[in-house]
Amino acid sequence: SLTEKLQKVFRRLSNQGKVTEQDVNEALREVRIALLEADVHFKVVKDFISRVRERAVGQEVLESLTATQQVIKIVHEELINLLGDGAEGIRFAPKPPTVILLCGLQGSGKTTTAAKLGLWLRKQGRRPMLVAADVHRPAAVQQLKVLGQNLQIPVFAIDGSRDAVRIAHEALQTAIQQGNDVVILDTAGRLHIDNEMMEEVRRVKEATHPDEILLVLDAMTGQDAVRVAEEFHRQLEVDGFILTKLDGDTRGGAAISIRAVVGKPIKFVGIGEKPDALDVFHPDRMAGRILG
Amino acid sequence: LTGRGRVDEELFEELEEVLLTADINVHTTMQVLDDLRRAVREQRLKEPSEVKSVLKESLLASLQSGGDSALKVSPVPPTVYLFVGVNGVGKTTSIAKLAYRLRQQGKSVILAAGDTFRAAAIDQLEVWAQRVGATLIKHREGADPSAVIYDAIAAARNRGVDYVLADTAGRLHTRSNLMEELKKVYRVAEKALGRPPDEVLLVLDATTGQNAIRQAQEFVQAVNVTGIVLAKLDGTARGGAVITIHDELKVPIKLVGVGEKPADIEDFDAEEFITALLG
Ligand SMILES: Nc1nc2c(ncn2[C@@H]2O[C@H](COP(=O)(O)OP(=O)(O)OP(=O)(O)O)[C@@H](O)[C@H]2O)c(=O)[nH]1
Ligand SMILES: Nc1nc2c(ncn2[C@@H]2O[C@H](COP(=O)(O)OP(=O)(O)OP(=O)(O)O)[C@@H](O)[C@H]2O)c(=O)[nH]1
Ligand SMILES: [Mg+2]
Ligand SMILES: [Mg+2]
Repeated sequence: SLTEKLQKVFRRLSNQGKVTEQDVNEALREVRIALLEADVHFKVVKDFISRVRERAVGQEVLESLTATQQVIKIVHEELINLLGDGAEGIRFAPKPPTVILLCGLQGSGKTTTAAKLGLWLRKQGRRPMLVAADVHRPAAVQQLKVLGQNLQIPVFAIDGSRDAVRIAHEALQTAIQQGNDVVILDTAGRLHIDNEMMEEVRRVKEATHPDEILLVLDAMTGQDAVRVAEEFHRQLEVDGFILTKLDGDTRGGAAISIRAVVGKPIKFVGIGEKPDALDVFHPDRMAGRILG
Repeated sequence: LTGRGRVDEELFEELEEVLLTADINVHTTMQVLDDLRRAVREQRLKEPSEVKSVLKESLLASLQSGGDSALKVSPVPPTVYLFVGVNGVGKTTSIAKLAYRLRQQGKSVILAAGDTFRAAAIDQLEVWAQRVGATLIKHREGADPSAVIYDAIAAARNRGVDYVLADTAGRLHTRSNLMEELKKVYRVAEKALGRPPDEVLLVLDATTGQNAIRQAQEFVQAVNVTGIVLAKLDGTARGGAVITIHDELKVPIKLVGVGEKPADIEDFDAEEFITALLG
């Protein structure tokens, strides 16, 4: 673990009690390696290490006996600072329905997350509607229908339609008529560099004026997370992120990267395949996980 | 990469950034750059282009050594390929693409709907079977996946079908009960065939970072993975984690997924892969 590695670094100190800048550099090298192994983005790590260095060296005297704890404490605090606080939930519209648009790369967990969000919101007393606006993937509409049926949450779909914008728009009209106060739009997985597909989701946004645009990102995403998040944000103006598959053993450094670069909160985390496997984001738990 | 004029420490920092941002493991990167520094000294390299060329050669060498990147074909049909991997990486779609290619080659193909768990997983494979002209063997949702694979192999034998491509549910390598289920699928396939499946293909998502190495370690241990399918390489991720996987686990990369259409699959080409990785 990082703590053990730092203990090794500082154990070699003589008993003079004071830690030199070289010792700090060596400790920071271990922190850098830990963060890179955790998939934190290269540039984010660079900025992070220089901030930690400033604080570690800026401290009056880094006592050799407590150097490890002190550096870990600084790193932990800086990580939590970066991750923001986990308080943000869904920001509801003043006048219903609240529209939530889920977007992201292929296979990140959008459809499953749509159902999870539906269940979450219903448990809070809302009346959600799920919208099957993925007109591309084979049996995507069926997948959402099955999930909705299992939870007894209504699913809006237009069978055979290849028009995601029309589906989203008509779903919204139907929700208003039927008194659903939250509309959750599931969209097709897409590449941030696919102009046609990014155009499609932009048009879905224009047709429905979402209150929340959430990028659903796989927690095991590596260095590419920054580029993906930046591009989706540039084209859609995301309101936040949902990080999925955190029930695995991925360290989840993408969480740091996207938050640092885009500045929007991670609102929820997916922690399993079942519909109840959704949790609010806990920055302190995430920081501990990233540090390993 | 690098319009720099000289071979200096700044060049190495630039190269380090290229390698790390390609998701190459940090320890592998440090090793590669140490070897490169030694090569620069020993060969007295003066031009950045020479350094880059040596780097490319060393990465290529590590990727080209070891196992055969061609797909194994059984002398006695059916040839059976089992697809495994964590959730959402592209297993089902990769099966569809390979089935399409095989059908184009005039081969007969059975798809085994071994994901009996996820909503509409069977439906998804059914659509693909129709599109590519393959036969689907399926049971009810919730059925034992081993039974589906067993039936698919039996059907292939009875009907003289050339290939069985078996789909399995996505599963995190950290779920021991799901890994046990996968081991059973493998054993049942082996028993039905009288030999191990001709390929056990681990599908990895090119956007995955260091966790790909963990996935490979666990799946190799559980079910004797014979090859890797690296999907979603049409994105901006460069898939560098496979370099460490290949180094440490000796599993060859056999196929690359480059899109969502049936034709979007290619044989792994190490030269192309490393060239793209180095930018
Ligand atoms: N273990 C785990 N699996 C998850 C989680 N979220 C989703 N999955 C699984 O990940 C796989 C992909 O999920 P989907 O909901 O189909 O992903 P998607 O983003 O809708 O995929 P596309 O529509 O093809 O882009 C499925 O096997 C899900 O069960 C999670 O939090 N944990
Ligand atoms: N761009 C791109 N998308 C891909 C590629 N391979 C698969 N996909 C997409 O990734 C998503 C998930 O693919 P699936 O084949 O359902 O993945 P899976 O591993 O079977 O998922 P689970 O069964 O839920 O674990 C789908 O939207 C596919 O179209 C690829 O090479 N490139
Ligand atoms: Mg989906
Ligand atoms: Mg599948």
